[in-house]
Amino acid sequence: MNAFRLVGDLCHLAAIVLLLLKIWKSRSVAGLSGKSQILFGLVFVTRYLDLVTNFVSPYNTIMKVFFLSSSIATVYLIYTKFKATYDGNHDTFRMEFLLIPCALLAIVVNHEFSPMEILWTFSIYLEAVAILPQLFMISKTGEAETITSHYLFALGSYRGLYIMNWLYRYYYENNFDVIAVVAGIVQTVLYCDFFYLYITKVLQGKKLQLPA
Amino acid sequence: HNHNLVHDEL
Repeated sequence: MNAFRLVGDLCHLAAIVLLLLKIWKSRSVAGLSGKSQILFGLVFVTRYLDLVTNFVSPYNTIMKVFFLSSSIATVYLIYTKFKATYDGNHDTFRMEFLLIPCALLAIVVNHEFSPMEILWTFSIYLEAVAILPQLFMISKTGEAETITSHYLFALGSYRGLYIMNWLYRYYYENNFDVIAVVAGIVQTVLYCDFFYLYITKVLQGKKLQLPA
Repeated sequence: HNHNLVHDEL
């Protein structure tokens, strides 16, 4: 474990907690893409199948349990409890356009052709693009609530910090996973446009508004 | 099964 990865995991944790706080306090899922949350749930389910078979550390297990349960809870809140506030008309990104290419790529490009490893690879590829429905929805509505933009900033930062973690592990632990690194770079690049808007607008106290 | 495939990251 290194500081980059620890801070990255804490950013990820903060993002998920921020999202749950937003939903619970505002009693609304307005502006949230249920599709992205479904994809994130799928990412955790397919990645953490080794939760019981492969013990890494208490920290690893606790975080996996929290990520799994919180992502499933978020999907539940969006599609059942606060369904009345879910803005389905703007959450129209076709998930199959992400699921099918990620599945095919995971079958073709992986470290080992075994079910667990292909599912892990699928989860890595899917995580890289899972935020697209949310970013697409913001581009359609033209704006995002401030707390939603904090959520996105924390979520985008987590994988950016992981890139530094991979650099660190490459130089000091001689550990390198090209699949995770390439997907992680793609994932972080997808947030760049949002990062620019967040830093130039939200941090200036303005609402996140996309140029019409 | 090449055992360096233990994924120790979240």
